[in-house]
Amino acid sequence: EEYQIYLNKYFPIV
Amino acid sequence: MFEAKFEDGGLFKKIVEAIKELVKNVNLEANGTGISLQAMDTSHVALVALQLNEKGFKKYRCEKSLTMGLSIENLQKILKCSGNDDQITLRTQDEEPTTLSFTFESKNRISEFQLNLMSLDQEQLGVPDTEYSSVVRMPSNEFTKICRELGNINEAIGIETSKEGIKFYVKGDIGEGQVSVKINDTEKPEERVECEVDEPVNLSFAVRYFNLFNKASALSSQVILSMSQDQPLVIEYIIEEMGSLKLYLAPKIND
Repeated sequence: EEYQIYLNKYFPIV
Repeated sequence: MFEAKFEDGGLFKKIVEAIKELVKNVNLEANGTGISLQAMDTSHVALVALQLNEKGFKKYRCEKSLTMGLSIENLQKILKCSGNDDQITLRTQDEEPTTLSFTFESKNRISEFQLNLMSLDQEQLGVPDTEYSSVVRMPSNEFTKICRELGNINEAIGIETSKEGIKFYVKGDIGEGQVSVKINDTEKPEERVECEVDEPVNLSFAVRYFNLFNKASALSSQVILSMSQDQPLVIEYIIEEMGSLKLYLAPKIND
């Protein structure tokens, strides 16, 4: 998805 | 030993049905408080988070926390051997189990199956417990219908909230349109529409994910949409007396 942001941008990997 | 018995096995089947097109392999986590699952879709824009509390089970026992890696496709194959009215028990014996046992129980039949577990190395995301600036509760079938209708016109759907209610809109090559859902406090809880708007939001999402999320509408007559500007939205289905299924979706960037 070219203009869809990945969730990782908002939620840190724990 | 881990044992969890669903009085209504059909509920477990509905949960699996709701997430099967979003996630392929998942880690099911069990501990003393219940069962949980968190998994991202393959494109990393949607997240599934399931929580089932031990009190909601007919029987629940988990002496030691454990992680069970499952293929949703294989889980579904096993669940197809159960009836919708069966009681379903999940069970493991060992501390580090390699299989998950299923017992399907109806008035006149008991079936036993073992599903091989997998070791999955999955990223876990820290989802903060946030206050959302707009929270909308509405009938889940109405949300499904709006997404299906507007999804015909464009692949992106806009959501705008205000004190008056919630508006869904699309702009596509063929034209544009909008659907406004009015607030109501009908006596029928399943038909109620409520909007708590501290700050209005205007966000855009890929409708095809909503269409996948809407498979979960079988779990609850109401859906809760929680939104803050430029943040992922959460679509929540409350699973009565058991917990909830939350589906997160990152917003689209303005194009």
